[in-house]
Amino acid sequence: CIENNAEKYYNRPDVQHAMHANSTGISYKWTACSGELLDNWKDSEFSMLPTYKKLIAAGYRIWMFSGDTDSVVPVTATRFSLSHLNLTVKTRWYPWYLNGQVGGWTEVYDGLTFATVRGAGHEVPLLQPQRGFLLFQSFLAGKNLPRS
Amino acid sequence: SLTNEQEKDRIKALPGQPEVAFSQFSGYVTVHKKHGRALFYWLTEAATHNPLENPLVLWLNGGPGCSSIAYGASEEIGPFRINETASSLYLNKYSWNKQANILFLESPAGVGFSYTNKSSDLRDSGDKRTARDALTFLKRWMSRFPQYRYRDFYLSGESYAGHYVPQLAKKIHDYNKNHSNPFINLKGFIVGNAVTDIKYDNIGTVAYWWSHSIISDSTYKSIMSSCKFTSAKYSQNCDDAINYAWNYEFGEIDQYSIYTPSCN
Repeated sequence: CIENNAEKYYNRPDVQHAMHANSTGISYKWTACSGELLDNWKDSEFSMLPTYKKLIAAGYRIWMFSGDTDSVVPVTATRFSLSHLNLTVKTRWYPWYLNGQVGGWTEVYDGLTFATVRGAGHEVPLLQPQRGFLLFQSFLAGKNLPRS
Repeated sequence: SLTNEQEKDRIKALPGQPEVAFSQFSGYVTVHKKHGRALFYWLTEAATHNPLENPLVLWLNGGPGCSSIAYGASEEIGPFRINETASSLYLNKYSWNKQANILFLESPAGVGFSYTNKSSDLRDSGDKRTARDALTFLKRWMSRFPQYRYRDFYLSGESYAGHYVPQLAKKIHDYNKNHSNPFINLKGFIVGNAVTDIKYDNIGTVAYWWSHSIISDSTYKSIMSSCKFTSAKYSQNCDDAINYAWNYEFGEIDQYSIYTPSCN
C-alpha cells in the first residue's frame, strides 16, 4: 500500500510548489498510473530482441535483472526471452553473495549480464534495497557480481 | 556556472524533508511546442563530495502510463521515502544517488505531472512518440544542465520500461552516429523485470505460474494449448483460460510480489 503515500504527498499544493510542478494547473489529480494512457496505448513493439541485438553489437554495457518473486514479468519470462538472443556464455551461472547470503544468481554473456535478485518482486529496490544497490554498484563499475 | 533556468528549477527543500547535502532540481522541459507537451523531471544529484565526477543515470518506470516519481523515486531507488501520513520524508539508506546523479522522468506526457495541452495526445500515445519525446527531452535538458553534457550516462528502468529504455538507447545511438562530437555520452543500460518479447515473456510467465504452484496442472495445460502468444490479441479460448486462472486459482495475492501481503 506504500504507493498511497505518494498519492497523498504529491497532491499537496506546498509539495507541488516546492517542485515547480503542476504550474499550468493540470485538470486532473497527480496519480501514480494514468489509466487513460494505458487503455489507449497505440503502438507497442512485439519484441525488443532485434533492438537488443543492435545495441549489443554497438558495444553498450547491458544488464538485465529479475526479482524472483514477481509473477507479472517473472524471472522465467526474461530468461526465456533472453535465451532467444543465443548469446555466448562468458561466465557460467553462479550464485552471487551479499553479507554471507545468496543475493541471487547471475550469468555473464558476450554483451549482456543477467542477474536474479532473490526474494525481490517486480520492484526490486523496494523489497531488496541492499541487494538492488549492490547490483547497481556492480553495473556502474562494470564488475561481475561478487562470488562470496 | 549554473544557467539561470537551472537555478529556477532548484528545489530548496521538500516539505517534511530531512536535511541533505546533495542538490535537487525539478521542473518542465517542453518536447512539443505546438501541442504543448511538456515532461516533468526530478534530478537528485549524487550525495558524494563531488557530484561532477559521478555518472548521470536516467530512471524510467513502465506501465505504460506509470510515474517514475511515484515508484522509482518514492519507493525504490530515490533518496527519500514518504511516511504513512504523507507529512514527512525519511532517508532511503540504499539510495542510488549514493553512486550517481539520478534523473527521474515522468514519461510520456499524461504521466504524473507531465502534461499536454492537446487532450487527444492522451489517446494516441505509443512506443514511437514516447522514445522521440524522451530524446527531445534529453537534448533540451542537457542545454539547461550543460555540466552533464559528455558525462558518462546510463539508462535504467523496470517493467514496461523494458521497451522505453532500449528504444531510447537506440534513438540516442542513431542520433550520436549523425553527430561528430555527441554530447549524450551513453555507456549502457540496466533494466529489471523488463517486458522484452510478447511470445517468450508470456510462455515464461505461464511456466512461472505453474512452477510456483499458483495455477493447476489442468489450467497450465489449457493455457498452453489455447494460447499461441504470437500476437498481442488472444483468442477467446486463451482469454477464457487465463481469466479462469486469475479468477479462481490465483487468489488474493500481490502478483508483483507473490510471498508478501497483498494491499487491501
